[in-house]
Amino acid sequence: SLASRGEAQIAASAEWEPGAEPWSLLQPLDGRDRSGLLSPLFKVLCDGQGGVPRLQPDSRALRYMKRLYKAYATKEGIPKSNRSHLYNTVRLFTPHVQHDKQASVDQVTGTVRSVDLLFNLDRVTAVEHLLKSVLLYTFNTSVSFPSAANCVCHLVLKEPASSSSKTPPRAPHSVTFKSQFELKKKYKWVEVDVTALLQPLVASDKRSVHVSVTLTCVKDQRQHPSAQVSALNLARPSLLLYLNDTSAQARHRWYSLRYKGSPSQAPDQGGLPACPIGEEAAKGVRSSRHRHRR
Amino acid sequence: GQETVSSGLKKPLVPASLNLSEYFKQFLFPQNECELHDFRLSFSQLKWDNWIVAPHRYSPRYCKGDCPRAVGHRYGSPVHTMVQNIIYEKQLDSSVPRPSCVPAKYSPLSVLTIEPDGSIAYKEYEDMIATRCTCR
Repeated sequence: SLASRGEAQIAASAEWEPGAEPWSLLQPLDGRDRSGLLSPLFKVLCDGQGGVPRLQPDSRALRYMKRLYKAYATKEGIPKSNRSHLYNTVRLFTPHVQHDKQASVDQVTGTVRSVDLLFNLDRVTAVEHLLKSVLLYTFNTSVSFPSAANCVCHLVLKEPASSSSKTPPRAPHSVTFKSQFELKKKYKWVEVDVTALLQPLVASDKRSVHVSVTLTCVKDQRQHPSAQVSALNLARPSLLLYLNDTSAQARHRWYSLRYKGSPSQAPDQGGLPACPIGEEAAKGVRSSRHRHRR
Repeated sequence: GQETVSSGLKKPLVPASLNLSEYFKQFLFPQNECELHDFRLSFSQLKWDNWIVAPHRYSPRYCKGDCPRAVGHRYGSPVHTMVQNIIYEKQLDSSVPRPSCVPAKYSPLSVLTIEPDGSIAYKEYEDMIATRCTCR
């Protein structure tokens, strides 16, 4: 496989310099410290520290990922076998904001919010292949919004001017997504699938994604004609990447699926259902509790 | 192998005061045989909890114990293990050790970590929890 050939490449071509740290032999050739658990473990063995200093993540993002973890793994940390997805890595990136136009509220056009975001995807390694990517919106449950709203998400992908003179600068992508959000008290997150937009970018090894996002939500006239539209308290969307890590250390779910006799499902890029994690997680929790009682 | 077995018996395993049933139990239930041992660690012990968010506890487990001489289907050991045991007992080569008690099967582990740039990663790693031991 690609990963094992890469490792062989490292072993064959690594120069052993006196004084070099042993774990540096595992470094990918481009020198960026990328690979998951192994290099921090080696670092602990070499200098006994618990890893490099880290930036603290956004608390909402951390809460979302903890909820995802509970949905995907048991209390002992073992991946739940009833999950049929093929990705073994989920990364959540919070954006650096270029500029943030405040929400404008209009009784006819609804709430409009546009924001310019920059995502740094440096942590995505060469052996992590993108299967699905979504923009994750968190809603403040205290909004006074009707239970249903029609939202249009308009994205403009801005590619950095290419450094090489060979490729001519391209006009920014402009892709429009349309999706309807139902705002219920128990939904705190909504995912907007942007796989088609980001797939070529991540596959071409670009690690900096600059995107302008405009979200317009209009109340659903049929349900609450008299409801006042108020400003949606929209947090800036985070970016969720569902990846398949092909390295030897990563768990390969298709392997266990195959040996359980069920045909493995080849992911088609658009086919993975995007559904609110809250609902899915809640369902998972409910059924297991039921089983327990029986 | 007779002489080996008897030399084993010659060792004073039982103090005179122990009763016979205790003595025979030794043979029915071999002591200190290769088996899986539990071991739990929490990442806060290692001061890793600033970057490993979940799981809170991790029990990698480990294998420890003596490998029986005639290793057979109970450990799923290959025939090579028995050959190595014979080389060891016949002292054909002093550098050849007795077969070791090692993990034979693992289960994966899901880990939620905070990356140095503040992003958050959920990853599933293979072979992180020992679930079965073998001799080889």
